[in-house]
Amino acid sequence: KGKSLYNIKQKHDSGIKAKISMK
Amino acid sequence: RNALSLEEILKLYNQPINEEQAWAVCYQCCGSLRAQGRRGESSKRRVESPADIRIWRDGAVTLDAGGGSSSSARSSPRAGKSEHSRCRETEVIESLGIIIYKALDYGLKENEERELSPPLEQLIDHMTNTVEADGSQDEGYEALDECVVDENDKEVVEVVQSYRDVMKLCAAHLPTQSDAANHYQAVCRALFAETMELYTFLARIK
Repeated sequence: KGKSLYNIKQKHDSGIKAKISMK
Repeated sequence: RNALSLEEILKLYNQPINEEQAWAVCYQCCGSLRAQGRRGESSKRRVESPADIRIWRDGAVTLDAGGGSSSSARSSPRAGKSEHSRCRETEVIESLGIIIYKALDYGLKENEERELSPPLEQLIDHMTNTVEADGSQDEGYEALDECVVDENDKEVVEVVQSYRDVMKLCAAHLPTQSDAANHYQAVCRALFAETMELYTFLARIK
């Protein structure tokens, strides 16, 4: 897979991804 | 073809949209929803999936009332106020914010999270944590709400209550706010054109 154009980090409980997945 | 859904775009590229495209789709979608509101055609419905968001050849972005959602949820814009699928502007904004985030997160694993720039993360956070207006708010209402300005006189939206607030936040992201409409339309136009190019190329190869 080519180098992505954005940084990926470990999903964090208080991060926006966690907040949105609870919606 | 004159339009593509956001879902088709994601599937074709098999990668998430970039940040500028996210800003542009938010701005353009809220712009068309606001215009619909002014024409009294707003059939406010939550965005259920990327299939509901349509990017047009000219750079416009609209919500497809019937896109993918079951026919029972679909009803003509003329339907009365009591019909169950109508919802408040803030609910449409929240659902749009969620779908845009998912488009930014497309293809990432459950435990992976994309690092968004703080302004974009704040936009999505605002959109998904809207605040109910005090009743005086209806779409297209051009109230001169008291607004907060920062040190260089830039209007700061602190809570999102309307499509207009989302558009203001998107405009504030640009060096020249007055250029927002042209800029974001151009970004969406390019998104459509590049995707159609890829679509045609792949079809030819097939």
